[in-house]
Amino acid sequence: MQRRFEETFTRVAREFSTAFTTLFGGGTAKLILIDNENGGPAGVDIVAQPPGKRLQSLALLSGGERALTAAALLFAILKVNPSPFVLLDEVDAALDEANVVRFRERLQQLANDTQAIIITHNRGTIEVADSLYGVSMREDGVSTVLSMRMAGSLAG
Amino acid sequence: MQRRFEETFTRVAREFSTAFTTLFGGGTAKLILIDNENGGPAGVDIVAQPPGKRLQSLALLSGGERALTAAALLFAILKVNPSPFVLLDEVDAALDEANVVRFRERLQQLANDTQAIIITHNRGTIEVADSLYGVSMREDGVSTVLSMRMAGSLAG
Amino acid sequence: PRLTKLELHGFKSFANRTTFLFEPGITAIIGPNGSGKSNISDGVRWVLGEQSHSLLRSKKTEDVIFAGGNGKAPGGFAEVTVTFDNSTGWLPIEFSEVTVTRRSLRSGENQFLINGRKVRLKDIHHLTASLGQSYTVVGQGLVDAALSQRAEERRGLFEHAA
Amino acid sequence: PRLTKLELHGFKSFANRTTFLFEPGITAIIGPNGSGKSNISDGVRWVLGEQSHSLLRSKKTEDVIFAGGNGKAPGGFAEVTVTFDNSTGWLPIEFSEVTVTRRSLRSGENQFLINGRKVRLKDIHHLTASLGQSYTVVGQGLVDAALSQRAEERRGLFEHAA
Ligand SMILES: Nc1ncnc2c1ncn2[C@@H]1O[C@H](COP(=O)(O)OP(=O)(O)OP(=O)(O)O)[C@@H](O)[C@H]1O
Ligand SMILES: Nc1ncnc2c1ncn2[C@@H]1O[C@H](COP(=O)(O)OP(=O)(O)OP(=O)(O)O)[C@@H](O)[C@H]1O
Ligand SMILES: [Mg+2]
Ligand SMILES: [Mg+2]
Repeated sequence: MQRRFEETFTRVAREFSTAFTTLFGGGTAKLILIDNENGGPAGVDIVAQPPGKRLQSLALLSGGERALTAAALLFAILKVNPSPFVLLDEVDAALDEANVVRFRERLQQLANDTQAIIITHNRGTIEVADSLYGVSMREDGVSTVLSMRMAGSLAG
Repeated sequence: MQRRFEETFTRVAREFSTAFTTLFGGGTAKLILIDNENGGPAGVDIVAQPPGKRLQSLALLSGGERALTAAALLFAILKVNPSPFVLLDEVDAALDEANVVRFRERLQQLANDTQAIIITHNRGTIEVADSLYGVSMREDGVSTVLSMRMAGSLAG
Repeated sequence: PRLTKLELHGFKSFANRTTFLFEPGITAIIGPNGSGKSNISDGVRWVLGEQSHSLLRSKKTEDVIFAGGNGKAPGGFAEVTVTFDNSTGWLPIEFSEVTVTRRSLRSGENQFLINGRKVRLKDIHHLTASLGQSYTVVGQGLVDAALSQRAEERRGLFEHAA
Repeated sequence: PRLTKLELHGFKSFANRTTFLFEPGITAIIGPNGSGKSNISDGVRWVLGEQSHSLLRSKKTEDVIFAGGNGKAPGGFAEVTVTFDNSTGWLPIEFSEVTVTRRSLRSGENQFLINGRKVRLKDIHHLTASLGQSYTVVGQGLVDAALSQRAEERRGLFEHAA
C-alpha cells in the first residue's frame, strides 16, 4: 500500500506542478510529503507561488488563486487516475476572465479522456461546451430541463 | 438589555421580510425568536420560502438563494441600525443575472444613507457604481490602484 | 468507460422523470438560482452510494424525495439511475453497459440495483471504489476543500487514486 | 457620518502609500484574482481593531506587513488610516472629522491613534462598538455565514444592532 501510495504521489506531484503553471500562466507549485509528528503516515503539503509572488503559505492566497490551485490538483489527480466522468459544480465562480480562459482550455484537454460535466454561470465556460442543458424551476416547484444543442448560435 | 434586544429584533424582523420579498421578487421569509433548550437567552431562527416553493429548512436552499437570503438580513440590520459604511467582498458571486438586478437596486437604496463599497467581478453590479477603483498587481508583488471615474463610458 | 446517461425521477426537485444524455466532450448545465442544478450533482453522489447528509444537503433520508410544491403533491419515492459505457471493461464487472440505480421509498426502504439486479450498498461501493468519489463530483463551494484540509487528511486523495 | 478616506501603507500587498477617496453613493472595486482587493477589506477590519488571525487571513502578526516580492524588499511596518466625516456627531467623540490609525512594526509593537493621539485598543473598540463589525465588513465567501450559525449564535447580530 505504502509503495503504491508513493508511486501515485510522485506522479500526481509532477502533474500538479505542470497544471499549476499552465493555469496561472506562470509561477510554480509543489506537493511535498511531510512526516507526521505523531509517527503516523506522512501527510501532503501544498506550496504555491503565483507568478510574481514569493513562496507563501496557502492562507495568503486570494479566493480566485485558491480555486485555481485546487483546480490544478483536481486535473493532476484525474490525469494520473482517469475517471469515467467528472461533475464540477461552479468551480469557476471565483475566477476572473483571464483565469477562466486558461481554466476552460485545461477543461477541454480533460474532456479528451473524461466525460466532463460542468454546472456554471460563466459565459466564458459555456462557450466551450459541446452540449448544453438549461434547467428551470416551474411555478409548482418542479425542475424541468431543456437540451439546447450547441448549434453554434448559443455563444452569442 | 433584554427589552432593547426584543425591540431591535422586531424591527429587524419586519425589515427582513420586506427585503427578502423585494430581493426574490416574491416569496416570504421570517425571523423567529426561539427558546433556548438550556434556558439561556432566546436564539433567532430564519425561515425562508422562495417564490413557488414550500416553507423549507435553510439546508435545502441553493447557493444563490442562501446568498440572497443573507443579503436580505444584512440590508435589514443596516436599515434598523445604519452604519457609516459597509464593505461587501464579492457577496454577489453566486447570484444569477435576474437576482443581480434586484440586488443592485436594493444596494442603490442602501447607498442613500450608507457609504457602500463593493468588491465585485459582476458586470451588472459595476454598472450601477458611482465611482470605480481598479486594482492590479505589479510584477514585484505590489498592488497599485487606479481611480476610474465613471464617465459613463465604462459600463460598455 | 464513459458516463452516458443520467435519469432522475422523484429525486429532490425532479418530480417528473428527467433524462440527461451525455455526448463526448464538455456538457454545461446552466439555469437560474434555485432551479435544481446542484440537485443533479446531489443525485449523482447519491446513486453512487453517498450516505452523508451534509454532502447531500439533507437532514433526514426522506429529504431526497420530492416534497411537493404549489399544488403538486409530494412524491412517494426517489429514483436515480446512471448508465456507463463499459465496453473497455474498466469497471470490475462483465457488462459492456452498466446501469446503477438507487431507489428510496417514503417508508425508509433503500434499494440498490446493478443492471436491474438488486444488490447491497457494499456492492455499489466495490464497483465505485475505483471512481474515487472525492474528485469525481466536486460540490458547489467545495472546490478548494482540499486546500483547507490538514496535511495528513489530504493523504486520502492519493490513496483513492492509488 | 460617512467613511470618506482610506489609506494603506505597507499593509499586505500595498507596499506603497495608497489612498482611496470615497464619494457618496456606491464605490466598486474591481481587478484580477490575487491583485489585492480582499487585502483592502482586511485593512479596514484591521484598523478598526480586528485581532482574529483567521478573519485577517494571517498566521502571525507580521503577516500583515508587506513581505517583499520579486526584487522588492520587505517592509518595516504596516499602517492603515480611515477617515470619517463626523459632522453629525454620530461617533461618540467631539471631532467633526475623525481619523483612526493602526500601525504595526516588525518588532511586534502595535500602535493605535485617534486624530493623531495615541490611544489603547480599548478606546478603538469603544469608538467602533456602535459600528458592529459583523455587518459592516462582509468578507469574501462569508456572505451566508449568518445562515450557517445556530439560532443562539445569531443573537449577537441583534445585540450589536441594539
Ligand atoms: N426534496 C425536495 N423536494 C422539492 N424541492 C426540493 C427538495 N430538495 C431541494 N429542493 C429544492 O431545490 C432548490 C435548490 O436547488 P439547487 O440547490 O439545485 O439550485 P441551483 O440550481 O444549484 O441554484 P444556484 O445557482 O443558486 O446554486 C431549493 O430551492 C429547494 O426548494
Ligand atoms: N504581507 C503580504 N505581503 C505581500 N503580499 C501579500 C501579503 N499578504 C498577502 N499578500 C498577497 O496578496 C494576494 C492576495 O490578495 P487578495 O486576497 O486581496 O486578492 P483579490 O484581489 O481579493 O483576489 P480574488 O479576486 O481572487 O479574490 C496574495 O497573492 C498574496 O501574495
Ligand atoms: Mg447550485
Ligand atoms: Mg478576494
